[in-house]
Amino acid sequence: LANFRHVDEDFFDDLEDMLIESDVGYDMAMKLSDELREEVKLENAKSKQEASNVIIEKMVDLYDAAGKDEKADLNMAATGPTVIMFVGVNGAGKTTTIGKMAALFKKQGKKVLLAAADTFRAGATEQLVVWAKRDGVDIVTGPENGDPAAVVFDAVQKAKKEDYDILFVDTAGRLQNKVNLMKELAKMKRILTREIPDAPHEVLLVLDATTGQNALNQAKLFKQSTDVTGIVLTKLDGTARGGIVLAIRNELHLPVKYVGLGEHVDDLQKFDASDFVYGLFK
Amino acid sequence: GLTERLQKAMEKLRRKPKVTEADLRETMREIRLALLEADVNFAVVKDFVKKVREQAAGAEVLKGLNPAQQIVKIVNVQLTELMGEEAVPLNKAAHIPTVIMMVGLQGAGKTTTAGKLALRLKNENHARPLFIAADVYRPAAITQLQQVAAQIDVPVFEKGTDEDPVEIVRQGMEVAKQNHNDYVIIDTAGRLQIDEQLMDELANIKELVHPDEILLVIDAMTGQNAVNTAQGFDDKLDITGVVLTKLDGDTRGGAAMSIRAVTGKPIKFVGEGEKMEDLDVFHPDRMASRILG
Ligand SMILES: Nc1nc2c(ncn2[C@@H]2O[C@H](COP(=O)(O)OP(=O)(O)OP(=O)(O)O)[C@@H](O)[C@H]2O)c(=O)[nH]1
Ligand SMILES: Nc1nc2c(ncn2[C@@H]2O[C@H](COP(=O)(O)OP(=O)(O)OP(=O)(O)O)[C@@H](O)[C@H]2O)c(=O)[nH]1
Ligand SMILES: [Mg+2]
Ligand SMILES: [Mg+2]
Repeated sequence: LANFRHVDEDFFDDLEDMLIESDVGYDMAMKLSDELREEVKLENAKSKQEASNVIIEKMVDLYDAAGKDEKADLNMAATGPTVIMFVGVNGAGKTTTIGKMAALFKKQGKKVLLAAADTFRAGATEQLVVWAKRDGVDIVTGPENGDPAAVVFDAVQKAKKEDYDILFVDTAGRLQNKVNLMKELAKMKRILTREIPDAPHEVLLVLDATTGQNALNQAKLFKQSTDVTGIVLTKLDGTARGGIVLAIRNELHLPVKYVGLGEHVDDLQKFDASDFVYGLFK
Repeated sequence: GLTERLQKAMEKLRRKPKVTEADLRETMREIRLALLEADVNFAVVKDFVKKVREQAAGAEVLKGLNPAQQIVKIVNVQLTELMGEEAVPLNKAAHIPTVIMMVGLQGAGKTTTAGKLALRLKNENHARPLFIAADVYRPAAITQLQQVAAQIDVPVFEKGTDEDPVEIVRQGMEVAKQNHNDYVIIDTAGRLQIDEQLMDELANIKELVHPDEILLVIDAMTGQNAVNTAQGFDDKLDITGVVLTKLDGDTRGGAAMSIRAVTGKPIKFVGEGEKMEDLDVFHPDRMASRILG
């Protein structure tokens, strides 16, 4: 038991440091450390290895418990085209994620349409056009600096008229504190809903795994203006761990649905809580 | 932010006849929390708080001479010093062209910042810069740079995406020589600091052209990982400066402190928007108060 006590104090200090280092955040790290301390005691884990296993299991349980029954999978339309809107701050990986997802659904035999509704950034439309060509899917574009809402409208019309199974809407990156840009996003969402009552069936917040505590405010404000339904956590192939999604899960009940693991078309995987938790400790 | 946190912690201290070790510990804890909240790396926070504590203990704090104000002042002074100097200029070559190389993780803002720097050089130095499009990987990266360049009327040397980036840079430098461009700005592809092959590519470009400036472009909202990124790029390339982007957001920007602490390299510029005009020189005092909140 004396041995366990030693694993206990240093072990839990190291654990807290590791969690903080993974961008879990101080409050969440302390909360987890307290819960895990209890769990390790309950399970009577005596070695570091046993304690680690208990901790990983418990954290996966906590992640699941922080949910409110949201779909872990993408929400698909009962009939007609499924519309998925991608939002997030500049450079997070929205356009690339659409490129990956389009290929994924095309492989499943779905008829996929892309909407290049970033009409603002240099080379944005061209970037998505390259992906469309690579994936062999169709794309709706608009004039440079044109109204992004018009591209959204045109794309939805085409999706309905030509029986597409799925429509991915790419939007321009924007920082959550830019009120007028957030309003623009809300307007684009309203157009989707007006044209297809249940649309968008999914609003995915694309979040860069290197982001720190600011990600929580990102999630809050994007959820406020577009009712985000899930997260895609990108760049997990790097050294960042994306721990902030635990706080986002805890406070906003948003599930991570997919993770980005690189820049190529196949570098997208469904989120797995155990893999993720395990990654926090690597 | 820190000031409010410390005021609260200090309220209790003020009513006491003198500040005890426990009070000091509590104050240091508040400082630690404020910095972690601001995304400063936890190891950097530990070192920083240790230094502050030494100063606070050494000062008259323990004798109860308005401890709150003293400690806040110590923190502010320490942090502003750590942040480095204001408006450190770009290095300039003895003979034209001055070569600037943009490096960093994917999506940090390299291509956009390259444009901003070129515009600044044109406006302030009447420069005639040339871009070299060395990102052959990202879809339409060259198109993006060309559109940025068109906005500010700057030429781009590109060789499409089938050529090796080192070779593109070599040929671009020839063109710069012929056209007597006084500045060359090399836009490189985003990459992970753990990608050995791609980091070697950057080292090869460096070896070929000996840049006067290697700027690490970092997103201001980066969390704890900032130290890994900064260390990785600095160890491999011996960077000469840092540009912190997207400071027009509401992030506290603690990554700035982490990067300074770990590399000692100057933060030269900050990006404050998506337009070509949205670049400012670095102000350490503003950054310090932003981090402290
Ligand atoms: N390593 C890695 N890079 C990624 C991943 N996802 C995207 N990227 C890269 O991140 C950079 C930015 O990706 P984009 O898709 O342009 O990001 P975005 O959110 O559309 O950017 P804006 O439209 O400018 O806001 C590109 O270099 C991508 O290749 C990922 O999962 N891993
Ligand atoms: N709000 C804001 N956006 C910025 C700033 N700097 C760059 N951006 C945006 O961030 C996104 C990424 O910028 P890029 O210049 O493409 O980044 P990059 O580092 O070249 O990306 P890769 O080449 O894919 O690695 C774009 O949407 C830019 O408009 C800034 O200071 N503020
Ligand atoms: Mg994009
Ligand atoms: Mg770029």
